[in-house]
This record gives sequence, structure tokens and C-alpha cells, in this order.
Amino acid sequence: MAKTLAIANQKGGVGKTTTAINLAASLAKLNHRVLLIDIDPQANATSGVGIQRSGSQRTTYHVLVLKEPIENAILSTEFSFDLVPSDRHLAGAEIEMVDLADRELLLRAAIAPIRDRYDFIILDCPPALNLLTINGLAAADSLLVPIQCEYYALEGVSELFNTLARIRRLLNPQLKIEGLLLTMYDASTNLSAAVAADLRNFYSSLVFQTTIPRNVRLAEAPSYGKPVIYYDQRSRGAEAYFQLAQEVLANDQKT
Amino acid sequence: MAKTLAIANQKGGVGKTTTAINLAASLAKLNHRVLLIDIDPQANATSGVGIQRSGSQRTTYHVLVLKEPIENAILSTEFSFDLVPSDRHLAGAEIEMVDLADRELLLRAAIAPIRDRYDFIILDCPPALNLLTINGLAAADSLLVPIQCEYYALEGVSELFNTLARIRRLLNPQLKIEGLLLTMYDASTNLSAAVAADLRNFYSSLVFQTTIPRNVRLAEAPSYGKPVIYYDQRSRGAEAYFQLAQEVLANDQKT
Ligand SMILES: Nc1ncnc2c1ncn2[C@@H]1O[C@H](COP(=O)(O)OP(=O)(O)OP(=O)(O)O)[C@@H](O)[C@H]1O
Ligand SMILES: Nc1ncnc2c1ncn2[C@@H]1O[C@H](COP(=O)(O)OP(=O)(O)OP(=O)(O)O)[C@@H](O)[C@H]1O
Ligand SMILES: [Mg+2]
Ligand SMILES: [Mg+2]
Repeated sequence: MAKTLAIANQKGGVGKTTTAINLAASLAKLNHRVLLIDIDPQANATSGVGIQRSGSQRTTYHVLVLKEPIENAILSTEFSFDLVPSDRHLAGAEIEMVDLADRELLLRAAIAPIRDRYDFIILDCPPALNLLTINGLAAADSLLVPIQCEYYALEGVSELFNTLARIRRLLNPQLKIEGLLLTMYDASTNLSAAVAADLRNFYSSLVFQTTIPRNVRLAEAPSYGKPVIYYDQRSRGAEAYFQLAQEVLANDQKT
Repeated sequence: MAKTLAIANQKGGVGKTTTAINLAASLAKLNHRVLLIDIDPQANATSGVGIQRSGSQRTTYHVLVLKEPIENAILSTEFSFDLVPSDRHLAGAEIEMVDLADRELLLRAAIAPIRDRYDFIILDCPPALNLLTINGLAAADSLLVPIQCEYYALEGVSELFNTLARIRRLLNPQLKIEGLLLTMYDASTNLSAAVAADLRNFYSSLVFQTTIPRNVRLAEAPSYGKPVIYYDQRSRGAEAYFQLAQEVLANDQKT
């Protein structure tokens, strides 16, 4: 039975997509069966693995709003993991889904028939606590929160935890926190160190041991449509995400 | 009559809030009357100028959803410009506003009575092409698009222009493009130079001459609740935003 991980944080640009793609690629490299689902209308997780938009391709829009079976939308990538791509029509989904029954549970219902085909299902969420992200949280077993080591990102965490408590109460009682992941850590600035220290003091064991450094190879890789371990395997970014995958697996054994 | 500038880009973390705050502060420093309106539920423009949440304070939530007069929500800051703060209840506004008549024009109607009190009104938009951002675009005279010099940010621009064309056709025929602003430019990486060159080639005179460098003082300033010109006036970040304000003023004279 797949473990479903939602990668979410309403703060923009904190490394959600970069984490979703590179964690998926690293887990697949370690021989796990992985499905990456892009529920962000920006479709960065889709283009970041080299999938170009094509008219006939089914996407998360068709799955969530038009209720087509998710099997029709699954693509295999060159990186040993599968992808359900997104497309920009999803931007209108918020308004189109408002009147549907069980509008928060559409993704969970769509994933149910295929969960036993994978070990991990990873959901890349948009930068908002909107209906798409709520669908992701309602469908997930646990939440992985990328947090940039900067001030605004620190501020948003308590709001995310408020939302989490609401989701647990109303939609998904088993939803746990997989962990808080420090991203874009820049050792040359006091700011990163100060924010990281704050987060570790405040949230202690919820924070992953693995910290993702700011590393330009992570920002270059998507322009080649590749996860960083296929773009520059020896880079600090690739090593950090590989280490994260191992930490996620080790935690998985414990529960 | 105030010129209303929407600072928008659905890509997260590209420097929208940083641009909104520091452009407002620089224009005010040059003796213009400025109002900053925060329409992002994250309320980063609010905390970035040192305003803490308080129960009795009116916000853009009260103005847009409860239709209270905007005058009740205007605060003066210590930095010679005024602010309409946001609050997290705005996150639910998307669903609460869907059934209101003229739901896309709520902000434009709210701003109309106070436009002659200011020279510039600056709108900080959330990272989505949702009803809040559409309200911002419908209320604006022009759109300023911060673009991080990285791959995903480049991808989102054409989608934003599609939305812009739709807004112009349906809601706001006079909406112009103030300019594309290159942000977080890191001279030490090829990536920044390559993306900047792409943008200048493709969009040519739409791109501001001023480029905002990656500068840690810009990321530190919000944790002190100050615009960067009040935190470290001689920093490259402060100088760049001051230069941007002068360029916006020079363009304004031309039209
Ligand atoms: N550790 C890192 N080092 C350097 N650059 C990074 C790192 N992680 C992500 N980036 C780059 O920073 C930008 C933001 O990252 P990303 O797009 O993954 O964030 P996001 O949270 O998914 O954004 P959004 O909120 O728009 O969905 C991207 O251009 C990405 O390539
Ligand atoms: N030129 C810069 N140099 C260094 N850091 C910057 C710069 N501009 C912005 N930052 C920092 O980068 C992060 C993202 O910027 P900001 O929050 O302004 O982007 P945004 O587009 O408003 O994000 P969101 O999409 O969440 O609204 C913040 O932590 C900010 O302090
Ligand atoms: Mg993303
Ligand atoms: Mg912002």
C-alpha cells in the first residue's frame, strides 16, 4: 500500500516542486515504485521532468474536475518513476470544484484504485491553502513542509499547522507530519543560520536532519527537464536529496 | 489621481512582496503620497512593515468580503506611506466571493473613493491567478511583474500574459504593463545571466533597465519590520529599489 506524501506550504518559492521531483527521483533510484502527482496549475513538476504540454494528454484537471480515471493520466518518465501531469486549466478548478459534492475528497477518491501499485505517491501542491492543496492534504498519509531559511517562510508555518489541525478534524484524522525540511540553506549568511536555529528549537524532532543547501545545480536542472541526480549526480543538491530519501525510508521503517 | 500598480506573478517567491514594500518606501522617500494594499492572505507586506495582527484592525478581508469602507482599514506606517493590511481570513475569500455580484470588481470599487488622496497605490498580490489577483488586475492601471532569474519563473510569464489579455478584454481595457522586473539576479551564476538575456531578447523594452541583485539585506529587512532603505540604506538592494522608483517616475512622465 503506497505511502502518500503531500509536499505543501502556502509560502511561494520555498522549494516544494524541487523537493517533490528530487525526492521522487531519489526514492526511485533506491528501487521504490514512485508516482509523482502535480496538482499545481503552474505545472512546474511536469516541465521539471521534461514533459511538454500536449493537447491529448490527460492531466490532474481531467481527473479532479472531469472525474476521468487516474490511470488514463499516468505517464512514465525516463527517471524510473511515473507522473500524473498538471495543466493550466487547473487554475479554474477552484471555482469549478466549489459546487461538487465532497469537493475536498476528489483526489483521495481518484488515487484509491492505484495505491497498491506504488510504494510512494508524492503530491506537489500549489502555493496556497486553497481547494487543490486541501485535496492534497485530505489524500495524504503525511505532510512534508519545505521551509526556506528566511523570515517570511518562518511566519507561514503556524498558519499551515492551523490548517493541518482543521484537515485532521474534518477530513483526514490519520494525517501526520512527515517533517519540516530546511531548504536553500546558505551557510554564508547569518539569516539562514538564525532561521534554521529558530526552527530546530521550536519544532525540534519534526525537523529533518537533512538540510538542503542553496545550490545552483538545483535551479539549473529543471531547464534540462531532469531531476538533479540525472543532471549532476555529484552536486551538493543531489547528495542532499538522496540523503533525504534515505531519511524518509528510515523513518518509514520506524512507524 | 493615483496611479494604481498591481505587483503580480503566479509563480511563488519571485519577490512580489519585497518589490511592493521597497518600491512604496522609495516612492514615499521621493515625496510621493503612497498607499500599499496587501491582498495576499499570507499578509507578508503587512508584517514586512512591522504591523502586527490585532483583533480590532480592519483589513482587506473586511473591505472586499464584508464591503466595509476602505478608509476604516487604512493605517499609517513609520515610513511615510499608508498601508491597508491583510489577514489570513482572506484565504477563504475565494469561496466567499464567488457568489457576490461583480466579484472581480470589488477592489476597484473599494479604491475609487480614495484614489485622489494618493499619487501611487501599490497592490501586493498572492502567488496565484485567483479571484484576489484578478481583483488586483481589474483595479490597476498597470502591472509590474517581478521575475526571478530562474527557469520556472521564465515559464510562467506567458501564462500571466494570457490572463492579462483576458482581463483587458473583459474587465479593464486600460490595463497596461508597467514592466518586467528582473529580481534576485546572481552575477556569479550563468543561470541568472542566461534567463535575463532570454527575457531582454524576448520582451525587450518591457523589461526595466533596473535589475534587482540577490542581496541578503533584502531578506533580512522584513525580520526587523522595515523596508530595506530604512534597514541598510547603502546596501545594493536599497540602491536598486531606489533606482527602480526613479525609473517608474521617469516612465510616468512620458505617458
Ligand atoms: N536548494 C536550492 N538551491 C538553489 N535553488 C533552488 C533550491 N531549491 C529550489 N531552487 C530554485 O528556487 C526556485 C523556487 O523553487 P521551487 O519552484 O521548487 O519552489 P516552490 O515552492 O515549488 O514554488 P511555488 O510556490 O511557485 O510552487 C526555483 O527556481 C528552483 O529552481
Ligand atoms: N533580491 C533579493 N535578494 C535576496 N533575497 C530576496 C530578494 N528579493 C526577495 N528576497 C527574499 O526571497 C524570499 C521571497 O521573496 P518575496 O516573499 O518577496 O516573494 P513573493 O513573490 O512575494 O512570494 P509569494 O509568492 O509567497 O508571495 C523572501 O524571503 C525575501 O526576503
Ligand atoms: Mg512549485
Ligand atoms: Mg508575497
